[in-house]
Amino acid sequence: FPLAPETEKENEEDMQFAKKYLEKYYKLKTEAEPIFKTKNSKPITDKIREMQEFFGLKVTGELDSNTLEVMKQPRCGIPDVGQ
Amino acid sequence: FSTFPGSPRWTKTDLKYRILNYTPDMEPADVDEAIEKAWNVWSSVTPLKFTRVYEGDADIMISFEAGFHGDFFPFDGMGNTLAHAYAPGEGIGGDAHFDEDEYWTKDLKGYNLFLVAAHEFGHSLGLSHSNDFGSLMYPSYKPMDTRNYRLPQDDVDGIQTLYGPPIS
Repeated sequence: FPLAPETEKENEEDMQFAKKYLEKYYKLKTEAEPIFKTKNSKPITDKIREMQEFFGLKVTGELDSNTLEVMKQPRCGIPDVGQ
Repeated sequence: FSTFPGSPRWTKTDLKYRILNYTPDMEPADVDEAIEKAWNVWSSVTPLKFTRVYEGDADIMISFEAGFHGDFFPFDGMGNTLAHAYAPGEGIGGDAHFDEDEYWTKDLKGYNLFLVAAHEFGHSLGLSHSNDFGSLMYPSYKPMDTRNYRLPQDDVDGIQTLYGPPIS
């Protein structure tokens, strides 16, 4: 039997893709987490929300198919958020 | 529309640009035409004037680059990131880089160079991304008929907050 069903692998690939996208265009920090992180802080969810809000998508914080579709569109390399 | 943090802008209205190299995807004359047309989009609604230079320094250097190209923001091969440009400033400020791994065209068979250049030059002049879906500064590429192209109002409003309307 395969170690993981194909859909799980696809989901993991999508999540890795989304992480890279959010790191690049929404300054997602996956290393060096802030010391004063709140208990319920979910950086990826927050950044997905930020991205969904910017693109006028339904804001869920979840990596749904519409969000993924927008992430996969060809685009300009400049981040959408101020640095 | 939005501007970059601190709203950097050029303090002069006569800007020089230089095309450092060409993509093999297009005839050089077609690249020249797309670039010139992209500048016209912005000069028609501001007091800005753009003059091409062929050697030496220019305010805005334009080049086609693949992968790592010396600015800590490597391109990623075909698809995804198409190009990037820097906000107004000295040195690399204002410069526009196009991903050579894309297929550039004067029409819509590949990525239309005019559409992407016009967007990037918006960054070169100080505009950041807009979340107005119909605007030129929206971050995703949208193929469209470029004949009689008219700059959307959101972009006109944005650039005129930085430079004002054309001087009649």
